[in-house]
Amino acid sequence: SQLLVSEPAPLRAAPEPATPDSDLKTLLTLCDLLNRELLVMIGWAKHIPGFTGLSLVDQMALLQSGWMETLVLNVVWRSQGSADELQFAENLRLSESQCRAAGLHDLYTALRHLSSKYQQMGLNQEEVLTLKAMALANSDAENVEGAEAVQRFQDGLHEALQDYESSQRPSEPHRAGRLLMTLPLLRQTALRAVRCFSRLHTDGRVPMHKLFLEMLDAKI
Amino acid sequence: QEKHKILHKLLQNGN
Repeated sequence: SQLLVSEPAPLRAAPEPATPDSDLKTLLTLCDLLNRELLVMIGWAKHIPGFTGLSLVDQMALLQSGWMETLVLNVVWRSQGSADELQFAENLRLSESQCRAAGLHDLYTALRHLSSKYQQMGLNQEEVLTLKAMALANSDAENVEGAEAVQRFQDGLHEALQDYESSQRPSEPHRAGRLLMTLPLLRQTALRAVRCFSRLHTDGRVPMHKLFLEMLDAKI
Repeated sequence: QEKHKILHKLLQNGN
């Protein structure tokens, strides 16, 4: 319930009106959107029950290792209503050919694979919000200072998921486990997303915001 | 080194 309350309103893409449509414009618009989502995510993280109880260093460690998984869940959740597009925002939907043209084809296949998996499962909002928080709590960050505090943070979210599933879906006793069993694919998808944007950056194809680059840097 | 990061500032002064 706390995650439902603290869920930020979805952001809209902000394409430059004066710039003619092009693959570069798609990338610029996408990178700007993702950077703003990242900013919002950092504020959102503080509302996850238990997060601010962690040390500042551990808060950074979890965000540095889990941020792309949380961004991926945002996109995948928004894309649930579509069979073949990626909906990064209400006003930014990309088809496979648009992704390919922008150098995002690998990202497209990875995100669509995860999106269709959650579509088959009938993922709902409560579940995706809990998974987003878990992506941070379970991000296997290195050099954690307060391992016990992080473990309690994880256990709290795991308990919330189990309580939710047992009360809302009593006829599906394996549901919570099945959701947890999607986390490895989420991790793999996020790593492919990191590689894709890192490649775009090293190729100099699109300027990226400092925060986005700092967080990309933390993942490599 | 971590202290100079944007993330550190954002977490510290609460957006």
